[in-house]
Amino acid sequence: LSFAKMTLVGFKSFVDATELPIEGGLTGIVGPNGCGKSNLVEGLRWAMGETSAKRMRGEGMDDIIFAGSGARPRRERAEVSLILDNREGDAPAPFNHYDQLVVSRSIERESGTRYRVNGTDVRARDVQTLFADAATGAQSPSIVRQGRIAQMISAKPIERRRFLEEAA
Amino acid sequence: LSFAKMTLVGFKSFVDATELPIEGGLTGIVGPNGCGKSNLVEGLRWAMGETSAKRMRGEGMDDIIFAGSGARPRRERAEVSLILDNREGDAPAPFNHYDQLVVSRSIERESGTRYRVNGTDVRARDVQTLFADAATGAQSPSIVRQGRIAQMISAKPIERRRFLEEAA
Amino acid sequence: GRRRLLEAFGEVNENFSSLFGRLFGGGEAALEMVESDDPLEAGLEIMASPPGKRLRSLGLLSGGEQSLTALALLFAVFLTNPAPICVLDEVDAALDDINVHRFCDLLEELSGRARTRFMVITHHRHTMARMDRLFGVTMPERGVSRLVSVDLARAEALRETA
Amino acid sequence: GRRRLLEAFGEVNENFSSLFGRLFGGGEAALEMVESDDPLEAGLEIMASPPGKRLRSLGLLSGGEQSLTALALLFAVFLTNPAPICVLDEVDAALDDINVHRFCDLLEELSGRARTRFMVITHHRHTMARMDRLFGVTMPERGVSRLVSVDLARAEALRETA
Ligand SMILES: Nc1ncnc2c1ncn2[C@@H]1O[C@H](COP(=O)(O)OP(=O)(O)OP(=O)(O)O)[C@@H](O)[C@H]1O
Ligand SMILES: Nc1ncnc2c1ncn2[C@@H]1O[C@H](COP(=O)(O)OP(=O)(O)OP(=O)(O)O)[C@@H](O)[C@H]1O
Ligand SMILES: [Mg+2]
Ligand SMILES: [Mg+2]
Repeated sequence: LSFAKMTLVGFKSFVDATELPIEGGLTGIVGPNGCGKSNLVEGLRWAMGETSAKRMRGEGMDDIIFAGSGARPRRERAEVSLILDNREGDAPAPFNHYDQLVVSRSIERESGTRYRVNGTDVRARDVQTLFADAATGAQSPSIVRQGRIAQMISAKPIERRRFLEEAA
Repeated sequence: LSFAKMTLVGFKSFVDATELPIEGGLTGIVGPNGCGKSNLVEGLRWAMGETSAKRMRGEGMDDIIFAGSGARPRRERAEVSLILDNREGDAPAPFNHYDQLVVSRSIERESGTRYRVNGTDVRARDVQTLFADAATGAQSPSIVRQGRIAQMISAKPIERRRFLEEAA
Repeated sequence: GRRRLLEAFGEVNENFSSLFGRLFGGGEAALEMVESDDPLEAGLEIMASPPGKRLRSLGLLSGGEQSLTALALLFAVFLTNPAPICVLDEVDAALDDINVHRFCDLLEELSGRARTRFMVITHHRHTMARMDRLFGVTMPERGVSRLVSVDLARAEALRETA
Repeated sequence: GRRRLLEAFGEVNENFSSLFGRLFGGGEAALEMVESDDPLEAGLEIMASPPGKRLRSLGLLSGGEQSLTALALLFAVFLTNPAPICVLDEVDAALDDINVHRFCDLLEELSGRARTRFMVITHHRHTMARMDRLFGVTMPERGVSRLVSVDLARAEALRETA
């Protein structure tokens, strides 16, 4: 299972439909302070089933919907999709027979989240399991948030052991 | 009261006698990771009467003495001096009549610290007071240690209020 | 005790709002007392909105915006009792090039106004370019530091050698 | 439970020592269980000595040395269960140019070996130079992000505009 691309619309500062190709090797993401780079990371984690608004710098989950800015009115809906290449066939059942998986999460103000895989409604847990089985997911240690390195350095010995436990 | 220069010998990685001019305006200090830049900041705080070895990344106060490296044997003694310009005469008594103040701190392994001003032995408290009255000192909020900004950002509201209290 | 803290709070808050506006080229920020009406028990929340963005607490801003806001608070406190020396150890680590220049504009003004001598430790090329002079620290011999005077062109080479 | 944690500890410790040596071009590092003999109660201390320096706990190293050591630990854990995607948000903030290149050498090898796709958010010119491709994020309209493909020469200009 590998990642091919991510699309976003209405997600935080990415109000317009955006497509981020996820290719092999090393992809750099650059830009000035506050332009939206970390928002892309949060979009990825959100699509993989992140459950905590706080872990995405929000107070409630609706905070991830574009809140309006300048001439643009706020949006009522946000959607992020992850397109996965499954030609190796190692996605878990019931998705293992698809060559491509489109995992989509959408949210509407005051009415909650919806998850879909290739157009079929699924539960949050199905999406979380899909990614966990592929050694990734919103809580994966390989998604290193801004400030995490500083936090690892200043962590107390007990907290560090917990970090190891979670990875084990 | 203004700072004119700092000299160090045997202090952490500054084993050889070193002189750092402290001139007006903006002075930049650059160099690779681990080369000694933050050690200069700790030298300044130590000379102004820093009492905690922990706040200088040490376990005991003797840790600030050059510990040896490669072909160099360890030192038994360290000394840092701050040369202050007092031509405005605003240093506190009994130092107010000097044009220049040389504030020196030295330490010898297992035998402790010694403070001097213009050659005369003084107590730690005299040095700490001298700098506190000049709106500076080892704990001054204007000495911003590496990582302090990150710490201010992640501080809890109660910790932030304490930061304000100390400055008030 | 309580009154002195409230006065300090007022003065710092005023400095903070104005320094924030300078560092961000606009926008608004303020300190808020939270969790208690008693200033000796309360916590301090930092509310900030960079230009064109909504007011939110510090934790919700981007990494560089948080850094710049914290610097505004740091210097807000500084201004209540300016020191003869101010040492900044890699405080610009999260700033992009534009914000580094705004930060250095502020340092220039403070060093002029308060006659404070600034020592700025940095890895940032643009910060180095704004300094009045540069000292380089190297380790020509393992574990032994050496201080040298550098001009900006030499600094480029210096930063890149271990 | 206890046995599984000890096995994980052993594997991570081995990876950590070897990755540290690679990132620092020598030196030694190891994880230590402290404060209890029971692994489920113990804490984890990080001991590290960059080449030519004495072994000391992580808190006593320089800022950049701490960052590089933390990265060695992060990837030590990564290697026990390599992920198809790895996203690094400004993890190189405290690194000088030489260490940035060592860090990127490691990323290249991991992406080859584990076939992991890396997304590296950075402000560091030297990191950008080591990427296979670059995307820039800008805000041509206030508060609205836009993603564009960039070549390295354009990235220089991109980073410097707000
Ligand atoms: N729901 C939302 N609607 C609109 N804009 C939002 C929303 N949530 C966050 N933002 C905006 O996104 C911006 C933050 O972007 P982000 O944290 O991705 O910046 P960054 O590029 O990572 O910057 P840095 O280099 O400083 O880390 C902020 O300006 C914030 O106002
Ligand atoms: N007592 C001592 N004797 C000898 N060397 C010491 C002593 N204490 C610290 N050091 C050395 O000083 C170096 C740390 O220097 P410092 O923290 O000043 O680096 P730095 O230039 O600030 O780096 P960075 O850019 O990573 O923050 C370490 O290599 C450490 O081994
Ligand atoms: Mg960011
Ligand atoms: Mg340092």
